[in-house]
Amino acid sequence: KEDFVGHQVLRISAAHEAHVQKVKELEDLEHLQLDFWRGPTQPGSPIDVRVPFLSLQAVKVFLEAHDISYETMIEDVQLLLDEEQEQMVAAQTRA
Amino acid sequence: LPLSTDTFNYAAYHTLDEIYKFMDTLVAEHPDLVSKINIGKTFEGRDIFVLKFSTGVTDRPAIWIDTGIHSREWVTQASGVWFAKKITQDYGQDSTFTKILDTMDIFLEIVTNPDGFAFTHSKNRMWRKTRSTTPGSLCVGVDPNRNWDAGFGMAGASSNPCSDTYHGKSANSEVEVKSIVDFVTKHGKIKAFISIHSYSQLLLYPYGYKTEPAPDQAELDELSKAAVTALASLYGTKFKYGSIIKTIYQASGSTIDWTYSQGIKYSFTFELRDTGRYGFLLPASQIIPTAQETWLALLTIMEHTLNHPY
Repeated sequence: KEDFVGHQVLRISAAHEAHVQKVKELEDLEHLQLDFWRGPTQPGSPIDVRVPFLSLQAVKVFLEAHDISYETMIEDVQLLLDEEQEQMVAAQTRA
Repeated sequence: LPLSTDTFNYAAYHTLDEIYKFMDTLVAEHPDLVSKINIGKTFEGRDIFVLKFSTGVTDRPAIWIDTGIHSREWVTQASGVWFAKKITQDYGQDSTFTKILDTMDIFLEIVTNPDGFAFTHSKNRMWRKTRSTTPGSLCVGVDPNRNWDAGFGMAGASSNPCSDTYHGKSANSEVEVKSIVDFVTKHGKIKAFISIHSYSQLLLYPYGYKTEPAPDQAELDELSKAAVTALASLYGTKFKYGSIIKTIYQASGSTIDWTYSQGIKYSFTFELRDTGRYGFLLPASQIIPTAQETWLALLTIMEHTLNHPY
């Protein structure tokens, strides 16, 4: 099973077009293995990206260096997946 | 598993097998209203099923609804299950809906990407694409919402097989897409086509691959406004609406651009509820409210389709 321990989902706020373009640059950096849940579109629209643990520092530094604000939408994806799995097992057991 | 759809847990996420068993149970409970159609087999050999809701007369116009073409968007498949039950509950009870189903058939494809959905349960919860292989690449899968024959391969899709928006080697290369294309083409009387995604809270209409307004833009825009107003009336969930390209981004080869090009005027795609926190991992407690509010928007589109024959 794919392991998402330490992966975070960041919600990035692109205030203007230059920010959008910068995030698009991030999208092209394949080695970061970013998974855009909601891609960069236009200023004001939230951008959601799942960031593997090993890329977190690079991505956050990049965003902060370009004064692009973000918040952590999901602190640890695996924790949520484990919760989801537990809920499914519990529902099946009840059934 | 419950032996009845009355005791099925709609507030939980379910596996492919459980959903397929639910479908069988629903058909068994309502043999005069619901039937199950096999429209093809996936790349990995799984059956692709569509539920047909019909009150009996053949050769009727129809409404198509699909959920789960992007496999990780679990709230959509779960909503599809809820819609299926809702249809059987409301027929004969809700006068507006009864009129719709007395005049038109409804086709509901609950798991539009079965291979991807099974993969999200077994190996990678974040999987979005199909599971087809690409010769010469180690990367697997095609984005089935970039594989349709409408602006195929243009800007707004990736030619890189490793990308989540890989368009595939040719239009309809994915059997999951081709099966729908063949079904819709053969049917010939589908009047509304609604493809359901999550999340972002959007209701979108063509086009996605070009900025030119659709010929029916004014009507689609008015109808979208009515649909999102109905949706918001239940829990206050606000949806934006508009053409794909103007509301989110350029996307080529998308589902509803193809259906619109086939003359299906009422072609829409939804992006369901976004709580601002969970994305594709929307807690199961959100399933029923999401489905309930979406149903109101669907009803608005279905009723408009009924009242504006073409």
